[in-house]
Amino acid sequence: PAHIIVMGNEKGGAGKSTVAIHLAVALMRMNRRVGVIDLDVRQSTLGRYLDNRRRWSERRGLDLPIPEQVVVQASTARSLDEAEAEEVEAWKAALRDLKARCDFIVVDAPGADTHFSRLAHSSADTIITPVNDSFVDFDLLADVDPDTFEVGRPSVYSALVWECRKQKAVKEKKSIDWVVMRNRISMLDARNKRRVGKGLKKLSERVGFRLAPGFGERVIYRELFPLGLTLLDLTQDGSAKQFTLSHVAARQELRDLLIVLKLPGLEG
Amino acid sequence: PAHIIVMGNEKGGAGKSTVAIHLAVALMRMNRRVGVIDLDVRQSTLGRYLDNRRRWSERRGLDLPIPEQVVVQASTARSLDEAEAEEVEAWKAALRDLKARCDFIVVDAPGADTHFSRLAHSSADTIITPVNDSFVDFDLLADVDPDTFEVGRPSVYSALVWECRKQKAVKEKKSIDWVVMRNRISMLDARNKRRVGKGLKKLSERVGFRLAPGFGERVIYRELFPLGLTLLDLTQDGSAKQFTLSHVAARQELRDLLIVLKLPGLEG
Ligand SMILES: Nc1ncnc2c1ncn2[C@@H]1O[C@H](COP(=O)(O)OP(=O)(O)OP(=O)(O)O)[C@@H](O)[C@H]1O
Ligand SMILES: Nc1ncnc2c1ncn2[C@@H]1O[C@H](COP(=O)(O)OP(=O)(O)OP(=O)(O)O)[C@@H](O)[C@H]1O
Ligand SMILES: [Mg+2]
Ligand SMILES: [Mg+2]
Repeated sequence: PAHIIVMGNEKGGAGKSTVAIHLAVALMRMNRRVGVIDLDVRQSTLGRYLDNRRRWSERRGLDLPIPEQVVVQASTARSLDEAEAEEVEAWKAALRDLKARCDFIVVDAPGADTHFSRLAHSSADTIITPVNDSFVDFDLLADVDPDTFEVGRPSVYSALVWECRKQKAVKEKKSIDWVVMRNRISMLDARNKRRVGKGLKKLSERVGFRLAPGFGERVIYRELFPLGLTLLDLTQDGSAKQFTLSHVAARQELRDLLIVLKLPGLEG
Repeated sequence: PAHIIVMGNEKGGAGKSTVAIHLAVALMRMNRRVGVIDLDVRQSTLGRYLDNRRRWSERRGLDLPIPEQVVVQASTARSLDEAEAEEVEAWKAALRDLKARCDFIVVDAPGADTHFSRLAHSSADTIITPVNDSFVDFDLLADVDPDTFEVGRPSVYSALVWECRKQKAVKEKKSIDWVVMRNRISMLDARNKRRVGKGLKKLSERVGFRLAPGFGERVIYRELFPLGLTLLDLTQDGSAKQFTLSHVAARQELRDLLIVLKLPGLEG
């Protein structure tokens, strides 16, 4: 049965779409069938990434591995009860469609608390939450004391995941593996990095997520968007005549993330 | 009459709240009366930043300059017509409240297309749009060609600003000064930076915004969030025994932004 991975973080710009595309391509290059649902219906970063990928693949005659995508529309109903009923149907149809033909379904949730986002969180097998190395992002997970940097009360996004986990337990009698990873980690910045790291470690025990190795701030994670490529595609695309140290480090970061995710069927 | 500055970008994590707090504190330290409306009603980054500021100011007996804040609630009505009518009233009341006692009103819009966000964009005198140095962020402004990096069709957020500008022109017979600035600019990364820069320059003429100097990626812009402080407060707070090169550069970036904004009453 398809394993559903939801890229979730109500905080904007944490890296959900970036990790989503790199995960999807990595899994395809490990010969898994991958489906994608972009729930950021207006912004469509992931959808546009795939449009760019299709365009580049055609332009260069490359035959790149491209995940299956099902597009869901937001409801335009003016009554929320009606809109949510419509969206539940659209969501279930998208899942049924992809479950039939994929090993993994990567769902890119928006950086906002939307009905679609909650549906996704409540259906997830794995939730991956990227976080900037910043207490501004941390603030949506929990409060911190400004003197001791001790972790305080869980905050809105922790509460959202908790509620969705309960719904999943009730509906499917299954648990959710919640994995948090830092993203856009700066190469400098020792004190803030240490404080955020300690906060995440403390909070992981309290709120119930695992910590995964994160991604550094690297232009290679973002500069290929107009081409729809990821660093994993560069040998096939043939354009990169040599890999920089940053490329090699990025490949390792992606590999290390996959190892810690322990996704089903991927051992070895 | 109060000058309304809206921090707008539908793209998440571009730096709206970060620029909002630094602008608010800078204006207060130039002896202007500043009011703040945080329209990211669930996340409340700016509201929490100010809560942290009040807490630190009390704990340390500091009497920091703190902007006036009016809190608006999102409507919980299940009918969108009813919810939007409620939010229009809440918005007007918040503006009336602050207009009476402020020179500047800084509105922090959410990283999503919400009704409150559109109300704010249509009432703005100045819209400031921070953007990551990235075509992922650029994509919400316009499409680019992957071979030439030529700017193509305007995208969802450009369309939103255009619609709101029309509404402002119709309702108030006034124009909006739309200013775009890069944020989290990397010290390395030459090629991508050059391409994004050229794209922004081209687009500014086509879509009608001015370009302002941006902010570098600097930990000083984010590490003080739990204290509610900005780099401008460090001499008063007394905690920074010496300023790093990055602090000095950040101060200059903030000054350069204010110069280009040409806000009323601030010449000299
Ligand atoms: N590891 C990284 N290194 C460099 N740039 C990155 C990295 N991760 C993300 N970015 C850039 O940071 C910005 C935010 O990333 P992204 O759009 O993936 O976040 P998101 O969580 O999907 O945002 P939203 O909430 O708007 O959906 C983008 O400009 C992206 O290109
Ligand atoms: N110039 C900068 N240097 C370093 N870090 C920054 C800078 N600007 C923003 N950040 C960090 O980047 C992240 C996103 O910034 P911020 O929350 O201000 O963006 P936003 O546009 O308000 O996001 P949202 O759409 O979620 O409201 C935060 O973790 C913030 O601390
Ligand atoms: Mg996204
Ligand atoms: Mg914000």
